Amino acid sequence: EKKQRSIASFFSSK
Amino acid sequence: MLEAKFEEASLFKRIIDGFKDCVQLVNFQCKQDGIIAQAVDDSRVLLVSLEIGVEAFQEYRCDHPITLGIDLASLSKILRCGNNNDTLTLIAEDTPDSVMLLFEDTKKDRIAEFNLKLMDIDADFLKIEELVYESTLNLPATEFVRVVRELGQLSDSLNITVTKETIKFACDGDIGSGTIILRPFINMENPSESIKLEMDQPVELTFGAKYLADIVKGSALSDKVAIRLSSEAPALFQFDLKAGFLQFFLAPKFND
Repeated sequence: EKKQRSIASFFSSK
Repeated sequence: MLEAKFEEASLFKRIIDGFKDCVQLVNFQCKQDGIIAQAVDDSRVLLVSLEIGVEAFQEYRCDHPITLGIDLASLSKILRCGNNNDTLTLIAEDTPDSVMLLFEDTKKDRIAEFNLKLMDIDADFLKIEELVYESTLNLPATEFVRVVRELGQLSDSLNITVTKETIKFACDGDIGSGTIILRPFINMENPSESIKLEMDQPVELTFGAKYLADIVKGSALSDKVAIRLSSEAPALFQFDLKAGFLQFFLAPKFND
């Protein structure tokens, strides 16, 4: 079963 | 002072319809060169990024940067009050607590004025680095909507594999599996039906079908969608406006 990643793990907050 | 006039209210309606189902509280940042907005869905998997350029408006004036914190569900109620071919003007003071939506039906000389209370939305603004994507495909939005609808019935995950000459959408769920293969082709008579593929590297990614079901609502804005993919990176689904775009960045699933 594949796990869903979060978008925040790719884009840093400004 | 912000005064942003759409020639047709339907454009702003379609823009909001494109993403109101996956995010609700959105800060619209109005600047001199247009309006931008960014929001992340509750599951923090999908990032929506909107840009509306000055050229998308019949008239546009924004003396100072203004942030409009808006509940899209409330905005939609007011947008239903205008006719598609009314003009729609957004009007706000410099530090507003509400935004006015002014609908004008020039033929019947009918004017409707609504004020939407603004909200103080504390949302961090994510920096979206310009990624170099390994594969880019351009296809008719209707084809993308159909693939997502048909395969989304069979599984909650949808796999996209791009190789030299083929784009494969596949799913494998409890009730069964499905595979749809598209190939690049140029339709001379009807170019918007063409499918274009630029593949620098083969890519295979898996996404949550429920997020794709939200993303396809962007097809209200454009008859084409650009899908940009890179391994281990969020996919970009972009619907272009005459001046601007609606972008969805979707984080992939990965093997544990």
